[in-house]
Amino acid sequence: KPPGKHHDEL
Amino acid sequence: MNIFRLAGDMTHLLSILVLLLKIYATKSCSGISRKTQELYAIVFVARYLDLFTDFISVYNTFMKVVFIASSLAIVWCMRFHPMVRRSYDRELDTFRHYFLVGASFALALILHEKFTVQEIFWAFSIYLEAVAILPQLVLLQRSGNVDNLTGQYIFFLGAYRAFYILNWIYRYLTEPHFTRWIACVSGVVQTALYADFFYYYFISWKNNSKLKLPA
Repeated sequence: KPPGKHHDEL
Repeated sequence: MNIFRLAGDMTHLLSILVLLLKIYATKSCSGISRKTQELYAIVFVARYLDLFTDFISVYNTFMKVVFIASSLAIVWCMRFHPMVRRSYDRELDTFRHYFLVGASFALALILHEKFTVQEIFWAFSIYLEAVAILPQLVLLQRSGNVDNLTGQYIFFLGAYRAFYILNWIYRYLTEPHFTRWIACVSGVVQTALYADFFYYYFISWKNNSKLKLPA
C-alpha cells in the first residue's frame, strides 16, 4: 500500500 | 470503488434505515439488542478516527458521519427515549459484551497493520464488528419469534459484509499488491456467524412462514 494511504473502505 | 463495495455500503445503510424505521414507526425496540447497538457505535467511532484528518471522498466522509450519527442515535433512543426504552428486553439482552470489547482490543494490540494508535483502533474496530452481532443473535434465540423488520435488519446487516467479501476478491484480482488480510479474514468470520440465521431466514421466506429460530 502506498505510504500514508489510509483505509479507503468504510 | 466497485459495484460490490457500493452494494455493500448501500445494504449496510439500508439495514440502519430499517432499524430506524422499526424504532421510529413502532416506538419499540423489542427484539433489538442494545448491547449490539453499543458495540456498533464503538466500532464506528474507533474506525473513523481519521474522519477529520484523512479526506478520501465526499461519499466516504458522508457515509462515516451517517454511520457514527445513526449508531449513536439508536443507542441514545434505546437508553433515554421514554417510549422506546420501556420496550427494551433487558432480561433477555444479557450477553457480556464487554468481553468482546476486551478481546478485540487485545487482539488488535497483537495483530495490526502498523503499531500506531489509528491502526490499532482500526484493527480493533474490524475485530469488534465481526463479533458485534453475537448479543443480537443470542437475544433472538431467547426471544424465539422475530418480527419482520428485525429479521430484515439482521439480514441486510449480514448481507453487507458478504458483498464486501466479493469486493475484496474483486480488488485482489484487479489491483496489484492489494492485501487486506485483517479485514478479509474478519469479514469471513463475521459473515459466517450469520450462517444459521441466514438458513432459518431463507427457510421462513421459502415457506412464507414466520421466522422462528430454534431455542
